[in-house]
Amino acid sequence: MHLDKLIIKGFKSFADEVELVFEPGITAIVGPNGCGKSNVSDAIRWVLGEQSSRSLRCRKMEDVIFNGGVELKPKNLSAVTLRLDNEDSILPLETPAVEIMRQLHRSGESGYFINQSQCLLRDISELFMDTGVGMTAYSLMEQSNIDVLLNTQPQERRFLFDEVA
Amino acid sequence: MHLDKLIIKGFKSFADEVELVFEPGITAIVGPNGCGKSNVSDAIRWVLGEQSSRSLRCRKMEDVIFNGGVELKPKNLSAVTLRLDNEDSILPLETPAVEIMRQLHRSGESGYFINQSQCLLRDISELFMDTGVGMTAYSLMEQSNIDVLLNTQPQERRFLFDEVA
Amino acid sequence: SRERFMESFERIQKNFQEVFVQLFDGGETELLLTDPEDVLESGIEIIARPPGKRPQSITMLSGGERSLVAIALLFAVFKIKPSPFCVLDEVDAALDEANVMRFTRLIKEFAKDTQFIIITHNKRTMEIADVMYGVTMEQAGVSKLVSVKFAA
Amino acid sequence: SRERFMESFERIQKNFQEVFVQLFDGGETELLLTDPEDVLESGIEIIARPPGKRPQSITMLSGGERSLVAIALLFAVFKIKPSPFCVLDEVDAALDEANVMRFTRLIKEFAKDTQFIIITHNKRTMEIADVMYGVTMEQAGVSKLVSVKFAA
Ligand SMILES: Nc1ncnc2c1ncn2[C@@H]1O[C@H](COP(=O)(O)OP(=O)(O)OP(=O)(O)O)[C@@H](O)[C@H]1O
Ligand SMILES: Nc1ncnc2c1ncn2[C@@H]1O[C@H](COP(=O)(O)OP(=O)(O)OP(=O)(O)O)[C@@H](O)[C@H]1O
Ligand SMILES: [Mg+2]
Ligand SMILES: [Mg+2]
Repeated sequence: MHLDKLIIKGFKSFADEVELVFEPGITAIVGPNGCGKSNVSDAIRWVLGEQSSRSLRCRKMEDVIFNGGVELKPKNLSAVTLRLDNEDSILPLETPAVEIMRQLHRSGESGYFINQSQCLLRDISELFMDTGVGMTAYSLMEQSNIDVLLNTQPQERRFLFDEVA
Repeated sequence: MHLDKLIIKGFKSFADEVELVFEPGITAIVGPNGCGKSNVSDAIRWVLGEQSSRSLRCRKMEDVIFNGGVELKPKNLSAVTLRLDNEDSILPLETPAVEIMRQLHRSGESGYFINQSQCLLRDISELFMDTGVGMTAYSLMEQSNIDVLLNTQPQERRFLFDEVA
Repeated sequence: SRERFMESFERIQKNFQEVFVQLFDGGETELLLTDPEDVLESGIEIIARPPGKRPQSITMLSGGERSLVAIALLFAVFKIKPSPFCVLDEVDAALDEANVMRFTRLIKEFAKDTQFIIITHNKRTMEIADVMYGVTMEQAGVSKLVSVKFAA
Repeated sequence: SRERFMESFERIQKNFQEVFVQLFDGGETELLLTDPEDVLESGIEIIARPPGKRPQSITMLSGGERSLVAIALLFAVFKIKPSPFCVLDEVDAALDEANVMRFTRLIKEFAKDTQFIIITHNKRTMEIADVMYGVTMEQAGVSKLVSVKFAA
């Protein structure tokens, strides 16, 4: 299983639709400060079901919707689609590719979709159970999480070990 | 007033005596990871009277004494001397240069010296009172303190403002 | 369950030591349970000994050394419970050039089984990418993508 | 004493706005008292609006943008209570090349009244130094100095 394609629209600084195609190997994301690189990482976490707005650097989940630029009005809908290659059938679905989508409307209405049919957050979590997509993959995502991992109390640090046991 | 010379011996990774001469302008300190650059910054804080071993990245103050290398035995004494140019008489002393020194012996015995005569920590603090050498200069010294300044609660952040008021 | 934790703890220890040696080009490391009596609640202490130095708590290590220790720990866990993909966001920021090279060598090795998405400002890290996306913000406040694909 | 705090608070605000504009090449910033009724106990909120973007809490800013905000705040305070010398330890680590250039321009301006000691891995930052010391560790675990002095 590997990531195939990521489509971001209305999420954080991605006002207009943007599509990243991933290869199985190593993809680098580069660019100046503040251009949106970490926002791509946030988009992946978000579509996989991240519930903590704080770990997405937001105060409330509504903050992930594009809130406008100096010349552009805010958007009302954030939508992120992640397509995964499933040729090795690691995900418990028949299709050779699996598409998950998450939407959030400024009204608060939100939706999760697997292969374009609406589902619950729980269905997304269950989809990835036992695939290794989870805390560890996540813990590698946050910028400046090196200090988080090392500055935590010895007591807190054990989350990483409990996750594996 | 500006820093003139810094002599480090037995402090952290500086087993052997090392002398840095500073010019009034901009001095850069460079080198590979773990070679001792931040330790130079720690030496300046320490000789100015830093009491918190934690802010020097140590568990106890004894940890600042060179604790040995694979081939070298630990030292028993840490001594740092800082000479300041005082031509503009900002420091309340007659001499055109002021030398402060701090020593710590592994036995726990410690000493502070101004112009080579022993004094108390309090004398060093009073020497620098009203010269601007203090919290603000310190708060710029720690590596990775950017996050410390910005991640603090709005309540904690005000130390910087109270310092000035 | 105590056995299960200890078993995975020891596997992590072993992997941590191996990855540490790759990133530090030598040296040793140790994971200590702060309370060996109460394994399921105990905190975990990290002692590291970079080559040539004496063992010390990670608090005394330098910024770059701490980055390497954190990366080694994450990959130690990763070896046991691999994720099909992994996103790294500027974990190389504090590394000097020599350490970035060791870091990239480690990534290339793990990349045989894991897809990596690496956010970086570092030119040496960019060199190991198969594909590179540039993110820009020409229009005020709006992110756009520029794909800089490499030939295989 | 409430007046004294408010007076220095407003001076910091003004300096913060000025330094912010230098580092961001535009934009605006605001310092807010979370509890304007209780000025001596109130927390301080930072709102920043980089050029082209809308104002937001600093939590949503990028790593590099946060570095610039922290530097601007420290120097804003510095302008009021200058220190004869200032030690900076890798504060440029998260900055891209364009921002490092703005950062170095700011340092050169403050260097007229303040002596700077700057620890850095960045070549552009090294370029503004009058004197450069290299620290090395040839002998295992022992730091040594190599002075690389420049002609004036
Ligand atoms: N909901 C939103 N609407 C519009 N802009 C947003 C939103 N959320 C975040 N942003 C903007 O996105 C920018 C941050 O992007 P990001 O963190 O991805 O930068 P980056 O490329 O990782 O930069 P760095 O190299 O400094 O880490 C910030 O300037 C922030 O203002
Ligand atoms: N008391 C001590 N005795 C011997 N070595 C010590 C002592 N205290 C700290 N060290 C060593 O000093 C090294 C850290 O040095 P320092 O933090 O100055 O590195 P640095 O040059 O700032 O590196 P970086 O670029 O990674 O930030 C560590 O490897 C640590 O083990
Ligand atoms: Mg970022
Ligand atoms: Mg350092």
